[in-house]
Amino acid sequence: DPNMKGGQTSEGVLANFFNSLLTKKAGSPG
Amino acid sequence: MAALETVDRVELCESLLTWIQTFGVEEPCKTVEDLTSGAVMAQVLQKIDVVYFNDSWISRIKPDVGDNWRLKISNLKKILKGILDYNHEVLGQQINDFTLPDVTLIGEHSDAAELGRMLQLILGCAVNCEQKQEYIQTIMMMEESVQHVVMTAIQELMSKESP
Repeated sequence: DPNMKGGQTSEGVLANFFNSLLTKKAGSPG
Repeated sequence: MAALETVDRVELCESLLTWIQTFGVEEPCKTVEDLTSGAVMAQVLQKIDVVYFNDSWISRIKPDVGDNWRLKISNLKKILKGILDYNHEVLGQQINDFTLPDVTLIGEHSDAAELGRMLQLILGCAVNCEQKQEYIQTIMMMEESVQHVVMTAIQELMSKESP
């Protein structure tokens, strides 16, 4: 499934990424 | 990251144009040409941080430049400097090894790939600023294909940021 990545749905990958961005502190690496 | 090598600059520009429209600036911002004067980008930066990109800063950006590419380039240079200074002075980070946008190509030839780089830097300001929550949540409401491009653009920037 092209929408799957490492067992996660494409939607899940996006949600994880943007949620981690929300909690990322300024100046800290991703 | 290997995926970052495959950033399609024109696709990036198209997706970031869609994102720029979420700021609801007064001037038209649907095409590459709409953005080459720098006026829209300046207004978006002011929405991102009105204290830093204040009225005094924005007054240096000439409105109504028409087709005068020299004035466009002059505006774009000020905006690029503003973005880089903001990263350094407010966000406390430097962007290393990122090919900076060629403002001459944007102003003179409405180059979508170079405009994409410029919008990518503005995206970096939005997702790192104090009100980043608002901007990130807006991105999360956008079409999935746009979100993917935005995510890749942010990842590329993050890989080149240093405190």
